[in-house]
Amino acid sequence: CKVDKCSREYERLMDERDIPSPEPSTEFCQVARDYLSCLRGTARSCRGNLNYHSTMSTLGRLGSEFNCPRLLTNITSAGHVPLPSSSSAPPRTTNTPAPKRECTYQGRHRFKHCGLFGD
Amino acid sequence: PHLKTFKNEYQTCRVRGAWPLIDNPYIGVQVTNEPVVDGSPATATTKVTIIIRGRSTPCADEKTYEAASDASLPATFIDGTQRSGPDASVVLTVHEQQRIEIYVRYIETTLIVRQAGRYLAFSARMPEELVNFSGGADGDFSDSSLQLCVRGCPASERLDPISERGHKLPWNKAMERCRRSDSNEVTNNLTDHYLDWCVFDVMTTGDGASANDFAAAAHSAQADVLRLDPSSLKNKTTTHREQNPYYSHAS
Repeated sequence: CKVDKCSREYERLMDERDIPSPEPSTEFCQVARDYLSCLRGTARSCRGNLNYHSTMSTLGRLGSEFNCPRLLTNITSAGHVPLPSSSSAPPRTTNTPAPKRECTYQGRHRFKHCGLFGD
Repeated sequence: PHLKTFKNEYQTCRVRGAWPLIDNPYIGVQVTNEPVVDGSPATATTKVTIIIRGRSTPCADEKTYEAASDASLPATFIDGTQRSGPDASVVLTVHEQQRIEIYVRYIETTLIVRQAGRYLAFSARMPEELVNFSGGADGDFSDSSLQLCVRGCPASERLDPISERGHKLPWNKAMERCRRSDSNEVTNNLTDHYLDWCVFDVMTTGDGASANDFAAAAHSAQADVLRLDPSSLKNKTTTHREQNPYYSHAS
């Protein structure tokens, strides 16, 4: 598993572009996208590796929080499902409770189930 | 472990190590699996981590739940609380038979973690659009390919339930053990894949205490399905001929 090789390349690019930490900027999103691309290239050998899966998950979440797809393509993403506000909403602080309606999942839904046990 | 995906695919998988089950803007679930017995590729779940992603919604603070098979199921999130968000939009409850449930109201999602013998089990019920959201609109930054609940196990990680099961107990004995309900909580007879999976586990682990645990785990898993997704069960029992490819030669 070559997750460390991808991580070193990510750190090198962050230094080179003078980005001190993850931020909602086009430059960071480009670095993050390259990092994800490098990780995907190692996917088969990294299955089951905690560091690999955690890094993939964290990068995906940062990309979503920072609206990277929008920053990188400069178009409005379409196709979001009518779920409670996600990355477009600012994080709630203790002083700003969310409106009740916003936190109620409206509508009729079909449900899906997943289970894992044994063996 | 044995996996029933959101698409109702039933798989027995190797998936040794750390693997994501669910990974979307609202919830992340990851499991760690370890080998069950020497000489068998079968693994079982020894750790479950659930993250309720508060940063992506104003409806809850971020919460993490961690369960490990070598300790009792924690009764709280790791910060010691059982609730989060306005009007308790995230609630963790503790139930008998070593089971905890997390209900996330703003996405109508139920998560269950069970301790079955020496191992852990997981179950999730969530709206279809949230399942599909996983691979959604985030382009390069979305990746549903590694979520076992969404895509199932990679082909190379799948085990054949007949050729790769153990032989520590004959099929007949294993079937008898699985048909006998050892679980205090569940009295429903095992059917469908849950019966097949129980037979796989008991044949692989033998006639010791762990066989009881695995039979009980199958009953618990089926109990969750009866509650959360009852229409998926067809009440189909497996014949000896279906389970044993050599049956016709032997007879």
